[in-house]
Amino acid sequence: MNIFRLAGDMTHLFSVLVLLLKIHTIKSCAGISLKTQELYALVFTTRYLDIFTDFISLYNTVMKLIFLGSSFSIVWYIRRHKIVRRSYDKDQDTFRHYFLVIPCLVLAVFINHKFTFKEVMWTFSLYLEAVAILPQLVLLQRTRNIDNLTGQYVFLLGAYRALYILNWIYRHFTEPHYVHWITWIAGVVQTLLYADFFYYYFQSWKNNEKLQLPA
Amino acid sequence: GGTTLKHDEL
Repeated sequence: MNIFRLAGDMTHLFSVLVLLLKIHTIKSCAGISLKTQELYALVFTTRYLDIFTDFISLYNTVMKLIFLGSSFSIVWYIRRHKIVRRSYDKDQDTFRHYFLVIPCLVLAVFINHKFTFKEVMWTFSLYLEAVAILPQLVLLQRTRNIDNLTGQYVFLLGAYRALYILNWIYRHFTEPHYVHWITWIAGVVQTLLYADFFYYYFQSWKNNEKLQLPA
Repeated sequence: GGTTLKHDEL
């Protein structure tokens, strides 16, 4: 474990807790894409298949349970909670899951470190995580404005992956056998996807105005 | 190669 990865995990944890707290507190999911949240629940499910077979550390297992629990709770709130679900804008949140799931699955079958079910699922989760934010970014562009909590949520998600990139660079130099080029490429693609959002987020923060994403 | 396929990251 290094400081970059710990900071990345804490930022990631904070982002999902901020979102869960927002939905739980104000009983609203306005501006939140259910599609993205469902994709994240799928990312964690396919990535943590080894949660009960490979014990890494208490920290690792606890964090996996928190990410699984929080992502499924968020999906439950938006789908099932009698008050929250009323604020879900299903007419605007129309991104098709399978446009992302199927290409990631095909790619994982052909490009992976080892052709086993768990390894292909793990690789699939990496590719899917890189693009899972797209329905949320599309929704933000459609609804033009975003409330600052959603902006912070997306910002923290991007920041966590950027910290992970620093972690991979650090591990590349400190651990001789640490080679995970698939992780690195997926992680860089993911962070680049956030880059334009970062740009507009900083612009709005600097000019102290509501965040407007270009159509 | 020597790549450890143990995924120790979240």
